[in-house]
Amino acid sequence: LGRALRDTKIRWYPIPAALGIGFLGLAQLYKVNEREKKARREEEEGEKPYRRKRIRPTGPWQVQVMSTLPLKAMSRLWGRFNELVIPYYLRVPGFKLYSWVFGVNLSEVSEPDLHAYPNLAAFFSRTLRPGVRPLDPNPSALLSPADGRVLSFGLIDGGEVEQVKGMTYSLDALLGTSHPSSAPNLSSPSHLFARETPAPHAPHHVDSEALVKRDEEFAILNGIRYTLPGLLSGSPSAPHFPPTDASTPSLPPSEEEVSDSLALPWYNLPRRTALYYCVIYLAPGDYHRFHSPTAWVAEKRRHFAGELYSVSPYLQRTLPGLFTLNERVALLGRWRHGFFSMTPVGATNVGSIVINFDAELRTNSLLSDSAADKSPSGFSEATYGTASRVLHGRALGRGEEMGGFKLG
Amino acid sequence: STVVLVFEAPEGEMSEKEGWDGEGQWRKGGWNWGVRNGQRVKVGEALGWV
Repeated sequence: LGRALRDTKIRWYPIPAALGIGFLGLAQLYKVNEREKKARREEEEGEKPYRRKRIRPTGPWQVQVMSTLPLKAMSRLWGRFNELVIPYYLRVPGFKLYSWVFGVNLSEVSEPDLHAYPNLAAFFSRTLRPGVRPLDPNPSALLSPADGRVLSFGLIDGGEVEQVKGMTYSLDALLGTSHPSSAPNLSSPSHLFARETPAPHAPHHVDSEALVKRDEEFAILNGIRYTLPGLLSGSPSAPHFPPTDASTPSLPPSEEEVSDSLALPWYNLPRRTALYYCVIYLAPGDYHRFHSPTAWVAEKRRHFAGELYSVSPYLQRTLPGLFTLNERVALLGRWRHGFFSMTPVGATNVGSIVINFDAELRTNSLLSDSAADKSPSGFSEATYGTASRVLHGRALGRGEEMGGFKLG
Repeated sequence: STVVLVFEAPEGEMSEKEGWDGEGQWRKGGWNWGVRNGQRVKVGEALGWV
């Protein structure tokens, strides 16, 4: 053995880089798949009375084939792959090619030197130059939260949201209910939006001191001092609260006084209201951060760890209830006219959803999947009540960046 | 990826004076859509207004 080790000549052979990367990719895919299988097996063996069954979608053969693929594992692998650092001299031609294929407007990008983006993941979640997305001057307008294409919009009738013509899904399935066991009243959003939060099954509660400190001065958003009525109307010029009088010393308002001053409580609107919806699809080349469409207060977040089907217009036509199957983060709250919610929905290539003011949120990960799957309601919930004791939630200004999508 | 907005807004009253916007009748004091299906939008553009 000693002689063999000493005398055997070592010869090195070059292995093509693509072969090596392919092998590593396959090994990683196999490993992740095995891990997920094991987790699923363990879950099935456990005696969980509220265990949720994996939903198998119905549809044409393309959908059936897709439902057998480990989409979440593929999405994570895709994310890892896109975090590989691109060689310096390949970055500019690579990103220019990507921009040409997917229609990225490079003149809007905040960092004009494409060498500064080490990989496709960094380029994908790029920021824009200030001023290239002016906000609509109409203060009563609801703004587009993202760059994209309007796929559908309309009135929610009987709790049903129309995905595409002829295909509908339930609002409860999209956003969840406060009381999973009770029959919801689909004509009203009240069952989605209970003020007595958190729900008893909430696995954790966002209770960050930083959030409290940041919004203790609830009236300051992006350097502008808002008065409370102005905050919900989106205007910084609304009259001060309480009305200041030169003859009497102005005292800071009590919490009760401020709460009472919320001009339009969602549950007691003086006018007849309806529920509306709008679906915006973001193509791969679009700016993938989302902004607050109006001045509103986010009160709770629900994370649904579903699957990660593609959300391309083709699949939206062929797979009913696609948005209720995919992983999504529903942010529920209120605006000046009542209930307000914003739900970023993930896809195979863009599986991770980041909310800037929610450091605890983890999407497209085994841990978060497990937490949500074990919940009887099918989602994990957190409340932002401690972000502001006055507003009972996280105040968001008009056009404020809220978060974004990430590759994988 | 996709963003879905669900919100409550006043219904308003039908206003014949305002005319049609292509999708439905404009509603005085209520919610009005400012987009069409398939339309490309950018951050900050109005989807609709009250």
